[in-house]
Amino acid sequence: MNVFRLAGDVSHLVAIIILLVKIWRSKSCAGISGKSQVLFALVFTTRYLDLFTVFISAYNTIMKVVFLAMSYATVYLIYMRFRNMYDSENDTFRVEFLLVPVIGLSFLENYAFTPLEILWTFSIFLEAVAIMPQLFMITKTGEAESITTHYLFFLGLYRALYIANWVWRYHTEEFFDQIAVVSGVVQTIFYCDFFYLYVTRVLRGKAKMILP
Amino acid sequence: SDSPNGKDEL
Repeated sequence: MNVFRLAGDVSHLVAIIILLVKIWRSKSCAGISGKSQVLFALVFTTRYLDLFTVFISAYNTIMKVVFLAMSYATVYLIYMRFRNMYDSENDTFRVEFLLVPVIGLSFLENYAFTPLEILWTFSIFLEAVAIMPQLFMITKTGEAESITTHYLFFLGLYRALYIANWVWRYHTEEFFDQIAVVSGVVQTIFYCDFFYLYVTRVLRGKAKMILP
Repeated sequence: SDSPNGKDEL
């Protein structure tokens, strides 16, 4: 555990809490892609199956359970509790275009051809692209509420901090996880364009982020 | 200690 990794996990936690609290307090999930949230729930579910097989640390176990619980709570709020506000007409990204290649890749490129390893790899690849329905939705509607952009900012920050964590671990413990690092870098690239808009628009006091 | 392929990470 290093400071980048801890800060990355905290950013991830903050992002998910921002989204949950926003939906809960506004009683609305307008502008939120339910598809991205289902994909994230799938990411956590397939990655954290090792909760049943290995014990790494209390921190690790607690964070995994919290991420799982909060991602399912988010999906529940969007599709059940506040489904009347769900913006399905703009949440039209075809997730099969993500799932099919990601399933194929996880069978081809993994550390061991076992169910748990393939599912872990699937979760890593899927996380890299799971935000695409949300970014697609923002592009389609041409705007995003500032709270939604704060959520995306912390999610992107979490990815960037994980890269710093990997650089640190490479130099201090010669740790290098090729699958996680390559997908992590790809994932972070998706946020770059958004980061630019966030800094130039949202941080200058706009209530909404309107796309150029 | 850490597992070989980063499973200590979240």
